[in-house]
This record gives sequence, C-alpha cells and structure tokens, in this order.
Amino acid sequence: SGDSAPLNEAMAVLQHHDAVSGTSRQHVADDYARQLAAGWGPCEVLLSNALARLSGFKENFTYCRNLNISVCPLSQTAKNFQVIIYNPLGRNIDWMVRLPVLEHGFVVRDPNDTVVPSDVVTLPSSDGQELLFPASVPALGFSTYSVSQVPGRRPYAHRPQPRSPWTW
Amino acid sequence: SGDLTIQNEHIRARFDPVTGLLVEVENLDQNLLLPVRQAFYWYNASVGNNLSTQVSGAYIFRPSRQEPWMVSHWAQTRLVKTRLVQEVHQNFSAWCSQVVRLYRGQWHLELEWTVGPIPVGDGWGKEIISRFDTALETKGLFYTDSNGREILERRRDYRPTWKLNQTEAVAGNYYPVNSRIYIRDGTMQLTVLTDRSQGGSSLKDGSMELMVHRKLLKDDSRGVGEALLEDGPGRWVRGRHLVLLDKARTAASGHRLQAEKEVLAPQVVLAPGGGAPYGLK
Repeated sequence: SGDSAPLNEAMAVLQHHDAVSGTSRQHVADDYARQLAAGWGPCEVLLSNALARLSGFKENFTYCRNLNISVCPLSQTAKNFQVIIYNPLGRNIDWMVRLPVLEHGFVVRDPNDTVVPSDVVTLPSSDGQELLFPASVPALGFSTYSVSQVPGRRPYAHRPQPRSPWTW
Repeated sequence: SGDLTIQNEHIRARFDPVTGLLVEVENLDQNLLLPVRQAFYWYNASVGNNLSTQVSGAYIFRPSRQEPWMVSHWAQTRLVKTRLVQEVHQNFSAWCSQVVRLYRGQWHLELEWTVGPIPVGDGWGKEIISRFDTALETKGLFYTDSNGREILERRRDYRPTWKLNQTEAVAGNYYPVNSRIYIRDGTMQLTVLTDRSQGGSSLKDGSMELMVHRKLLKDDSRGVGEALLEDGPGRWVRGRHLVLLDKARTAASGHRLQAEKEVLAPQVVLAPGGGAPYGLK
C-alpha cells in the first residue's frame, strides 16, 4: 500500500530556513534530499494504486525521476509502452511530452487510438534521442497514450545543425 | 542563411549569427518586437575588502565588484527544427550551456540552462546569473512575486518602509524570486518564470537577472561553519526559465496561467501496457 505521510513529514522538516535557503552544512543538505527521496517512494505506490483503480488495469507503473537529464530505462528499451499523464490543475492542459528513446521510428496514439504527430530529436552535445509528442490532459485527470516502435523505420532523427563557424 | 531564428505560430526568437546569443523576441500575435540580449555572467564572490570583512557565503551574497564577468561572449550553436519544436543549442563553455526552445502552439520561449560544475581552480568563488538586457525604460522599477501570489514592486536602492542607506549596490538590490520576475514600460512587459526559487534583481534600467548557481570558497561567519562548496567537483544544475513578451496591460493573464502549469506540472507515469484487469467486471 502507498503512503504520503513520509513525504508530508519530510516537507515538514524542510520548512526550516536551512532547507529553504541552503544555509546548512553539506551533509545536512544531503540528508534533506535523502528524506525527500525516501518520502517520494511510497507516494509512487499510492499513485500507482490510484491509477490502477481509475484505469481498471493493474500495470507495473514506472516513474522516471531523471527525465530532466534524459534518463528513463523503460522508454529507452521497450518496443511498446504506455505514457500516463496526470494533470493536477483544475483545467484542461496541452503538454509537450519528451521521453528519451533509442534511435527508432515511433507511432504515438491518443486515448481514442488516433495517431498523434510525434518527432524524435537529438540531444545537444550527446547522441541521445528524445521522442516528442503533444498530449491533451483533462482537468484533475489523466490521459493514456500508447507508444509503439515502428520496426525498420529509422526516424529522420532531427540532428542539430552546427551553426557557428566553430566546431561544436 | 546568416539568419539564426526559431519561431512557432506565436513567438519568434532571433539570435546573432556570429555570437549565437539571443538578441530579439517577437510576439507575432500582438505585433510586439523587443531587442533582448540574454547571456550568462558570474560575480566574483567577495572574500572581504577594505570596506567590510564580510565574505560571500551560504547566508550572504556579496560580490567583490559590481560588474559581473561574462561566462562567454559567444556560444557555439546548433539548430534543430521539426514539426513540433524548434531549438537553438548554445554551448558557452565546458560548464555552461542552454537550449532555447519553442514548441508548437506555445506562447513562451523556454530557456533550459545547464550550469556546473563551476570551476574554482583560479581561487575565486563564483555566483552565476542569467541576465536579460533590453531597451525598456523601467525607471528603476521591477517586479518580483512573493510565494507565487502577491507581486511586489521593487525600486532600485530604495525600501518603502525605511530610508535606505545603500551600501551594497548589487546584493542590496537582490530579492527572492519564487516564481517570476518582470520588467515593463508603458507598453510592453517582459516576464521570466522560474521553475524554482532564485535570487533576482534589475540593476540597470531594462535589465533583469536571476542567480542560477553558486560555488564559494569561504564561510561567511553566520553559523554554518562551512563554505557553500559541494563535495567533489560539485553539482551541475539544470533548470528552465520561461520568457513571455506581452502587452503590459494583459501580461498578467499570460504569466499567471503559465506559472500555474509550471508549478503544478503534469506527472508522467510509464507502463509496459497489457496489465491484468483491476476488477472482475
């Protein structure tokens, strides 16, 4: 079962001005980060249980905590996977989803099984790729998109074109 | 072509083809064009001087001089254009780069900056800022939020509740920025939304800056007993600044709605698919 109390407690501890403004010794700052990460774990279980109940399927839900540095083992290895986007705002939103992938072609379908436009772009100063697609998510709700690799089709992964006369 | 431009239905951003720096933002819907130069700078952290022994540290921001140094006067750039996104990748130095992005249908320019590990081999602590310079006649005024709700008007070298004798021209004008900072003249407003709390200011008319990372070599004698100096080579930090150009009169609706999406961003969850039905029905 999931539990949000550990994260609540971590957030309570982090009301201290040292946590808010970074005026603590390094090992204390590291411990604050540890408490937050430890608190987030049981929340993932809570969110997974809620999504299973609401979507009607017991999935092995996976959270990629390092999307900001383009790391997500599932999207970088699976041939097919689902992307569930939960919107905490009280209004519909459009959101550009970015997920690290290996160099392949992909087809993305929305909850109505309609193909949505998608692109694969190469990341700066690396050869990583990211899959992009626009998602529409209802107020206080979630949308499930399905991503499938297209065998054989290598995308025209949009490689950045060096612009400056200097080499990259 | 020599022109280095990215655009979508609503926004166009132009870069200097030689330096690779952002030089202009245009709101195509409202026919607004503003020269905006954005670059990264660093303040040399004070280690105390003849005026004061105060050191820049975890509690105290105190640069050793008023003018920051540019991280680089130019950036190596790469351009990506697809149906859904147009990006300029800027590489300023081994420890400072940025991707300027415009997604299809988006009303703001996204600047995803990556800074660090900050080099201190020269013996100098460094406090890194991203600075936006425009020709807006702001008359010493700028605006920062207070916890994302109330917007406070700030006036350079001034405090509304007491007569300020300004002794720190830079640090004395820095304020907390929890979600946004903006400058405006009678017509246009340039807003920068942050994805975390940062320090910010406007030290010259038409200019606005946000501090994105720090690495200091001395303790500031306020109780921590340790310099703001992470172990090992130190952290590299990645974040985003969202830049909105609007009419001053209608800017609030743009930045308030976008800031909500930023603070309460969607949660992305993945699943292999094909899971067992939850209930028997």
